[in-house]
Amino acid sequence: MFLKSIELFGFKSFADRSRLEFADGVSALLGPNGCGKSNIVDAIKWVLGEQATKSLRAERMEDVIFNGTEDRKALNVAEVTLTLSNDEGVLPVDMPEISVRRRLFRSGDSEYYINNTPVKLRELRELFYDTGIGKSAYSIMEQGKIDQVLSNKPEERRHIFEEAA
Amino acid sequence: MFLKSIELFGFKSFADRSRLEFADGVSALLGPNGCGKSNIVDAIKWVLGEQATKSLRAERMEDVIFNGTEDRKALNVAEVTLTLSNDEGVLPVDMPEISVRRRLFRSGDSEYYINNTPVKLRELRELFYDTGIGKSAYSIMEQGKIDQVLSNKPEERRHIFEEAA
Amino acid sequence: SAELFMNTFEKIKRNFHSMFRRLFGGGRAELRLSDPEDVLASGIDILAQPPGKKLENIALLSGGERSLTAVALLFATYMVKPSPFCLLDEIDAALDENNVGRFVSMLTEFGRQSQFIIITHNKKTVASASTLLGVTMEESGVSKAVAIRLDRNAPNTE
Amino acid sequence: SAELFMNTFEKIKRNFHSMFRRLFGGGRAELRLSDPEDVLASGIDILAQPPGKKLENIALLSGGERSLTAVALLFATYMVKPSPFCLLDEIDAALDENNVGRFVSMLTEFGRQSQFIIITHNKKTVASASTLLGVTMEESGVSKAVAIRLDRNAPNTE
Ligand SMILES: Nc1ncnc2c1ncn2[C@@H]1O[C@H](COP(=O)(O)OP(=O)(O)OP(=O)(O)O)[C@@H](O)[C@H]1O
Ligand SMILES: Nc1ncnc2c1ncn2[C@@H]1O[C@H](COP(=O)(O)OP(=O)(O)OP(=O)(O)O)[C@@H](O)[C@H]1O
Ligand SMILES: [Mg+2]
Ligand SMILES: [Mg+2]
Repeated sequence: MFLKSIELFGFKSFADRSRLEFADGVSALLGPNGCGKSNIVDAIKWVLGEQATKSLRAERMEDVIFNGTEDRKALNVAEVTLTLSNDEGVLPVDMPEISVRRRLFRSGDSEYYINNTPVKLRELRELFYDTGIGKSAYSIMEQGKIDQVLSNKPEERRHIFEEAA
Repeated sequence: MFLKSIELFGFKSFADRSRLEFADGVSALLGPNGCGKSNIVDAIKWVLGEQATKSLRAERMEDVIFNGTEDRKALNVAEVTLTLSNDEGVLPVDMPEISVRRRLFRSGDSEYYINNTPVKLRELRELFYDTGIGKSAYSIMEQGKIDQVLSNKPEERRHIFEEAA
Repeated sequence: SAELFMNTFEKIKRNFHSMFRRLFGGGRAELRLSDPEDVLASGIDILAQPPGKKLENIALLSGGERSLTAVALLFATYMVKPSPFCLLDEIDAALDENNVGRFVSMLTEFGRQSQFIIITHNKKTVASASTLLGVTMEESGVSKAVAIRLDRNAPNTE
Repeated sequence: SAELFMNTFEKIKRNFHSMFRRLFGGGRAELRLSDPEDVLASGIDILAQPPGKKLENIALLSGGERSLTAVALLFATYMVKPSPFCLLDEIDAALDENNVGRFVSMLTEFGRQSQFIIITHNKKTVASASTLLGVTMEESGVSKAVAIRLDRNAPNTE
């Protein structure tokens, strides 16, 4: 197992601090339309360093901060913490468990942490550089995007193969 | 009811002459993946005069002619006949029932008929000009295209509204 | 003309809001001219707010919410200019069972006045139809239209 | 380097063909370099032939056939370079029940060696998973993670 748990607070529809425990093998994530399942996929991409707002279904990065409901005020910060198991030594860090956290304030400030130590975004992204995680390796298949695997231009498909090489 | 029946022969996967009788109200068309349901949608668009091969999921118009299987040879002509009820006087023809037929030969020749009378493609298309049938009026919603209703550019959406005006 | 367009636009806009509320059980939806100064060329923006949520960019809506919103717009336009028939290919694919039910009750209502042909894999949608049309491929690669015997009590309607 | 790329390409190509045959119960699938003269820059074309049919442009395949073909390529690539986890959001949406079954048996097999998280509305897919994670929105617009009690005999697992 690689993903151990995720904690979301103020990220998109997760206004309250929420935690999901992952398991090995196949986990099915279910719930009604609009309840937040794909938002969890966005949260995982985001905490791993995703900067393309379109890829998070947002126009500006600020859009990922909980923006309120009829009964609740908007929040001022979005935070996602992902805890990863490193038994296989997949990550270039000498520890069996690693947590990565990302915060975005409505002011525009951002914070990034590896094991509670503040780091730069670049360091966070480099942590996963060689692991094969990330959109180009088919490891995250977004909703509605399965057909693009085939409709991709032959040149784009090449990039995915290069990643696998 | 408007569509009374459709007969396909040599159109895409319909190697044998096949006929479907339509009904009023809501009809559900079902069958396993790849059995030919969306091909029927393509056939209806085609016999009404569709010329954009991409809109028929084809590269060249010749692609709509049955191209053979492991056990069957390709055919040399595709033919679709659509029978329409005109009780409401929707069509500018003074008859209660109208049939339109389109044929495409592998040689590239085409034939078009309104009530078994040979016509030009333009006349076939003009028959439906004012009826509101056709992709821009949301009357035919292709597989996988429902999301485009929302992701369309605001200007494209305008065309649909103009059609409805 | 500008007047005819605005007339149609206002009607579709009103319908869109009420269709949306029926499909979502509340909330609101709007159509807005991107450029109100230029009625004859302006694009049309869509805003949607599911019940209890805040009005926002429709890109943030979920897959199922987007499908349902598109369905609301489809029916809204249909009310203003009903086409002689309507062909829908798997538009219920992203809907959960609850929303399929809401979609199906609206489809049934519109089906009383117009001809709808819907391609679907969803059992609820199939069960709501008044006529079933079947296609099979007994011989590989060769389609065949078949009659479907209606055994609505059978566990396998596929 | 050209050699490393071709090595990887050949492996994925072999896997793609065998995954495709497993998911479709036959047929064949190929990957081809658009420009075999230029290994370092060539694009990659996909050809797929469901059992009994003829090899043709993948645009002519049905929605469900395209999904299944994409799944075959996904798993084919995965066999060559397994990522530490795999996140799949509703990739079974276009599949009929029969094909969901084939997809699910392949997913279960891969799940024995890797971590897969699949978002789905399909009951068959849900039933095949070893762990269920739930999300709800009891309060409008506010997501909440919930534990799901596994009552696999209940008619309503939604
Ligand atoms: N910044 C935000 N603040 C509050 N709510 C948000 C924010 N961003 C997105 N949402 C809400 O999240 C919901 C979408 O969630 P998500 O896409 O995860 O749904 P889903 O569970 O995947 O549903 P489906 O099954 O339809 O795909 C939308 O209703 C949207 O309003
Ligand atoms: N010219 C042709 N000759 C023979 N077969 C063809 C031709 N064009 C398309 N086909 C076949 O038609 C099949 C696709 O049919 P169609 O798209 O109607 O499926 P469908 O019933 O809509 O399935 P799904 O439920 O997956 O959407 C493909 O398998 C394709 O090989
Ligand atoms: Mg989703
Ligand atoms: Mg189809």
